[in-house]
Amino acid sequence: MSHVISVVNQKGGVGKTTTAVNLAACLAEWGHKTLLVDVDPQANATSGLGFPLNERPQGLYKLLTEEGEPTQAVVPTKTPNLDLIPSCAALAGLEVELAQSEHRAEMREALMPFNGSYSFIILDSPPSLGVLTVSALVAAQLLIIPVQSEYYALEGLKHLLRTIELIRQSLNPSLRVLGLLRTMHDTRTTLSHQVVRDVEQFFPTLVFKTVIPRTVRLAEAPSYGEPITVYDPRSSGAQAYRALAQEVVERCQKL
Amino acid sequence: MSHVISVVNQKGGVGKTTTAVNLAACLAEWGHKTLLVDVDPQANATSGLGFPLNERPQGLYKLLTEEGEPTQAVVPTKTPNLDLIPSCAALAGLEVELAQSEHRAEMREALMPFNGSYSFIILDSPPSLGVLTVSALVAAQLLIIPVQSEYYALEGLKHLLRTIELIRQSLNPSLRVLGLLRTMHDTRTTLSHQVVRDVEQFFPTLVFKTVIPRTVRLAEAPSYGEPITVYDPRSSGAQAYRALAQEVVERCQKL
Ligand SMILES: Nc1ncnc2c1ncn2[C@@H]1O[C@H](COP(=O)(O)OP(=O)(O)OP(=O)(O)O)[C@@H](O)[C@H]1O
Ligand SMILES: Nc1ncnc2c1ncn2[C@@H]1O[C@H](COP(=O)(O)OP(=O)(O)OP(=O)(O)O)[C@@H](O)[C@H]1O
Ligand SMILES: [Mg+2]
Ligand SMILES: [Mg+2]
Repeated sequence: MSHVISVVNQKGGVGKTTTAVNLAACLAEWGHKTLLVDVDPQANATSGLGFPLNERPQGLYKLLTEEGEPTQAVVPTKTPNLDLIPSCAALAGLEVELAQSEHRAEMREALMPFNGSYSFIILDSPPSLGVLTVSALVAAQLLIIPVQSEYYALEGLKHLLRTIELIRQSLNPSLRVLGLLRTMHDTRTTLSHQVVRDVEQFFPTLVFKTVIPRTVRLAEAPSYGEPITVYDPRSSGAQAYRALAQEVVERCQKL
Repeated sequence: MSHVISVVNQKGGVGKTTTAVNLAACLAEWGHKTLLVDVDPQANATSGLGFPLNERPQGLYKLLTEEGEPTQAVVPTKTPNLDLIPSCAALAGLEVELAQSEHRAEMREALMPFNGSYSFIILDSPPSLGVLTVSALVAAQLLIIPVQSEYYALEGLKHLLRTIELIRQSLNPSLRVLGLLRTMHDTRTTLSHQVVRDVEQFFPTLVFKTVIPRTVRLAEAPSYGEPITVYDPRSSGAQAYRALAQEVVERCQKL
């Protein structure tokens, strides 16, 4: 059985894609066979791993519309042990179709063929609580919630946790929060220290010990199409995501 | 006739809310009667101006469901000349209803009663190209597109401009881009300088001359429920948004 983890937060720009890509890369570097699934029509995780933005439907779109063999939706990446199911802009069009069908479990079923051939399946989701994100919440058993160390990101957290509880009760009873990840921590500002402390105070058992620093190397890496473990393996960003990978594996073992 | 301006970008966390709130505050400070409309169910613009997050339906939700008088949806803010139509989480529920109706012009019609009693009506939109954002694109004549000085934000720009062109052809022929606003510019990093230069090269006539610096004062202000003109009127963030307000007024006069 694979551990299926969705990275979610409806607040925009909090580090969902950066976390999905780099956590997946660190798990793969360590030797865990990992599949990254890009569920965002913006396809940032796809381009962040060096694949050009493709107007034509590909990857997850073909998987959800059952075109071709499921394994054809998967592409290998430059990182050993890391495969990708890419996204495309056309995925946004599916959102309307998925919304009309009562069946929220399409994505969970579409990913079934891959269950067992990977240790970890990581889903990157868009900044919304729409159908694609709900599908990712139904497909996963575990959630990682990146929280940017800023005011607006903290505000939306209570609403997100309530929504997750509703999904658990109605659509996916096995869903649980693996952890809250504090991201883009800027050690120079009191605001950032305040939010990092607040998250720990409000959610002491959920928060990961690892805090991801704000570092320009993490923002540069996607423009080279590389995860941080390839772009700058000895950087503080790479170390932080390796520490996160360690905590994720430990928490999964205790489940 | 009011100038109706929507602040849009499906990329998350690029500074849409920060721009909508602070541009509206600078226009009001200057003496222009301004109405800010929060079209995002996250209601960040609402809390950024000091109004508590309200679970009960209010503001734009009531306006779109035609409950009560339109003017009851408007609340005055602490800033003279600045009024707000607040958002609430329930607005997300309307998205499904709006999607099912063929009628994309609900928001444009709902805002008609306010046209003429304000010089500017500014709409803050969510990070998606869903029904609420499309409604804001149909309600507006002018668009401001914040572009964070980072790689992923630049990537999504071409797709956004194509989508806007489609909306202009099918739903709103008077729609035009007033300008691209470079935000969160960090003068210490080459990445930021590179993106700021790239945006100017690709879109020389669209880009605003004003570039908003990354400054912690802009990130702190919403936790006090104040626009930057009240929280720290002499800060570089306040100066930058005043310069933007000047450019916006000049461009509107030339239309
Ligand atoms: N720790 C960090 N340090 C510096 N920059 C970062 C860090 N994490 C993410 N970024 C940058 O911040 C921006 C937002 O991050 P990212 O795109 O990963 O967020 P997201 O939550 O996936 O956004 P969206 O809501 O649009 O999907 C990106 O430009 C990214 O490169
Ligand atoms: N110029 C700036 N300097 C420093 N911080 C900023 C600046 N502009 C915005 N921020 C901060 O960056 C974060 C993202 O900005 P904001 O919420 O305005 O973006 P958004 O595009 O509205 O996000 P969403 O996509 O979730 O609606 C916020 O925490 C905000 O306070
Ligand atoms: Mg993302
Ligand atoms: Mg916003």
